[in-house]
Amino acid sequence: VVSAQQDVSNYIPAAPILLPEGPWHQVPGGVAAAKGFKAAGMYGGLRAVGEKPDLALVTCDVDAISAGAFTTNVVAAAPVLYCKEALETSTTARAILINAGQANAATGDAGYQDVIDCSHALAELLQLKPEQVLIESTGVIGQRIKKEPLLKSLPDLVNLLSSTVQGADSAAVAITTTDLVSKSIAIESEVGGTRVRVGGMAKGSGMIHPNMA
Amino acid sequence: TMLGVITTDALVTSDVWRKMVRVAVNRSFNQITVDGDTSTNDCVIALASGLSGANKISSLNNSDAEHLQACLDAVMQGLAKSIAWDGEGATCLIEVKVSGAGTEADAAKVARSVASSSLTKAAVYGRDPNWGRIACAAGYAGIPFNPNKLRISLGDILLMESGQPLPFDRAAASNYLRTTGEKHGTVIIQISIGDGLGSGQAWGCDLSYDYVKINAEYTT
Repeated sequence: VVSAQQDVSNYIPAAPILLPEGPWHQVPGGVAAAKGFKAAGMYGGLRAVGEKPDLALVTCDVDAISAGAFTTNVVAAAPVLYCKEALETSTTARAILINAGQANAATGDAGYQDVIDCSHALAELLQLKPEQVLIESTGVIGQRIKKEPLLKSLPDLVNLLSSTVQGADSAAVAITTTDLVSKSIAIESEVGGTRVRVGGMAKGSGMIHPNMA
Repeated sequence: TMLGVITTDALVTSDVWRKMVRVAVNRSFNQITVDGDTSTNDCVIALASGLSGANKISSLNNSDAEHLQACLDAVMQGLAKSIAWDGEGATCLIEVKVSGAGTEADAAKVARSVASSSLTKAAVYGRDPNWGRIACAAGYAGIPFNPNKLRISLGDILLMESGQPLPFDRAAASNYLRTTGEKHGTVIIQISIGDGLGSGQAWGCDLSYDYVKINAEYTT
């Protein structure tokens, strides 16, 4: 039995919300607020120090229309190369697996193989095609991901998936590195007379000057 | 590194969604800066389930699309600002608003140039209302403008108008920076570079000793 979602607020607090004004209102739930999405975060043994959650998963119950923007840094990390390829191959996706601790950047062919192994393992667990699994990594450049602990954690991570606020909050904490706060927002608005939700989470505190395309 | 994950239950076609996400990223994450280092891992992935039951959005040129774009911009800007707010060693968020440019892209470029300026960031940390550094960073952004049209204000204190430095209450301006820093608030720098309709904004944070300390110890 997988332990219930930990209360992640004792790791780091949530960032103050700096949402622009507009014809919307804020709702709880971050990435899991919109219909069809679930999230989870847990400690998978990837971080160098401490036991703050370091593995996050966001899934969609249906084939979701996918889009992405990626660094234009020529020394792009393996997960960036993998995701660009996946988005070229398919216009939809079902899952996003995110690890903190190691960036899997400047890790050569071995690093790229690590991404493939992780996406295939998760795809098998979720009974998806591998290209429907997208991957993001953050942490120390030059280090390969700790693949064994990651693969071993996947069944528990999948069992923790939920559409609750706690699931979304755990995921938002699990993707942080040197961040002092977690970043998670969701809004609800009427689009064409129907209530629509847009949610998100992010991380970042250092090495920040994005030029994504 | 910044990572982002965006989800929505709006019903939207693939090409429209990809265009919307690109626009929103350019109005948000691509307009933040902490240290000028572009990471190897930066990425944003956005998924649309279509389960809200709303009408399908298959073109950018209608009110539903514009409304969804505005919602997407807002969520991404909210997240992007919290990244800059949480910049390593930061004591405050810096919001730079630029108007009077020829295009939105020109204004955005000037805004990000100022938000990225180490000397401007250090001045904010030193609680120094250093309008000269702001003018300088606007000037090297690579966007031509008439320097005699340059207008700069810090909070609601006007520092420069029509390219001329103004006498201003230095203690009040410095106090604005100090009190904002003490509550980890937002320092607003407003700049006008002409009479054009283009406006844009960027977000950054002040540059403190802690930034060096944190990064002198965090090694590859």
